[in-house]
Amino acid sequence: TTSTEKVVSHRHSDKKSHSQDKGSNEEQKEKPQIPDPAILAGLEGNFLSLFGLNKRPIVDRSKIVIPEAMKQLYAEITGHDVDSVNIPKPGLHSKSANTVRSFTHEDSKIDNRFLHHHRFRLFFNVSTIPQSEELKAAELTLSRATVVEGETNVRHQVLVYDILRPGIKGKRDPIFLLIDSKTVLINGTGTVSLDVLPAVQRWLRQPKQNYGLLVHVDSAGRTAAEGPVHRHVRLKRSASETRQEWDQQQPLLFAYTDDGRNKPRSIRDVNRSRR
Amino acid sequence: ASLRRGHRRKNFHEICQRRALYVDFADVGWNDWIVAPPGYDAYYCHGECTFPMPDHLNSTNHAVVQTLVNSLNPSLAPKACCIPTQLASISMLYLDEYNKVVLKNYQDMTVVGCGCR
Repeated sequence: TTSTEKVVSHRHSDKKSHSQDKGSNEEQKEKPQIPDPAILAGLEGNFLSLFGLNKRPIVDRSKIVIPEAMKQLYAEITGHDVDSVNIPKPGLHSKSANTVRSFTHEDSKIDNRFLHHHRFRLFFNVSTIPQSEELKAAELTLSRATVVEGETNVRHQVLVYDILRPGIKGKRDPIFLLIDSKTVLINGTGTVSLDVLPAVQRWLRQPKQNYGLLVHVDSAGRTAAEGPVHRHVRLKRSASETRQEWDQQQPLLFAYTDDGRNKPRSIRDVNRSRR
Repeated sequence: ASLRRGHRRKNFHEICQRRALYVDFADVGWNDWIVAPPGYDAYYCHGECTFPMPDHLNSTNHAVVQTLVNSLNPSLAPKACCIPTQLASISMLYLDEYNKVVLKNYQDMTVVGCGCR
């Protein structure tokens, strides 16, 4: 409405100037019309609301790393023949989700308490997920580094806990809730995916009680020394590693949500698109 | 023969069909926060719905009747409208206002097919 009003007022002022100065108006006719910045701003606002955004994001691309997994998921969705707004992710209840958000661990002083590479606390700030969106699935992905020396046929168990209450040294013990576990062979590569939906659901319900996730890689009583075997599942950056190298290796949290903006398709529509 | 060819070509352009409409995100200065795709392939439908209607225009029975009436007497009914009959969703990979990477699917954002309705 405001942009229409602006267009009307703009045209009205044009008419006024037309009657005042005919000569200058003839000159204007030859020049290409430049839209009013206010009208353009209104149009941009309408466009952004169509995309579900309140304002145009102001970002510094040089500081942000686009996870490779997000690029792959985008390529997978755009490469699909069947038209669908749902996110296809095997093993997760993400079929009714139409949005994926990725989160990285936020560094803090607590990180210094974890000296070894097989046990680490990961903190993800999920407060940016709009309250209007419904959480459908949540996934923690951890990258794995191939171990080529020594015993390579070793199994590791990756356990992920939701920290319900942090401990206070000498006063009280922390409370953890095991939410998922996976067994991995250390000679393998790729990523390990863990379902962390209960934890993210709790953080969204109680944002002040988000203490993060505790990830523990259990090597089943193997040597306690910090060797390459214990760094197979990447939880924290090594001192020898550059920031750029770590950016594509770091743990990621994916939140799959539904913004409720899509109409459910009828069987007739689905059959038509399949045909 | 050349006159007939020219006449045919003109008719072809006037028939209801899908036409290109592309918004390059770099042109509107949105390429800083939209990672992919580089632009928006929206398309639009334009052209006339004239009798007889070809099969590919996916016309409804009502549109055929309306166009037939129009061809007899234009004052009785206007021609059927050339509108999108099939739409597809698009995916966008972008950075939100909190600098978080978001992948979102938007329903009915691009025209796949046009028809007379």
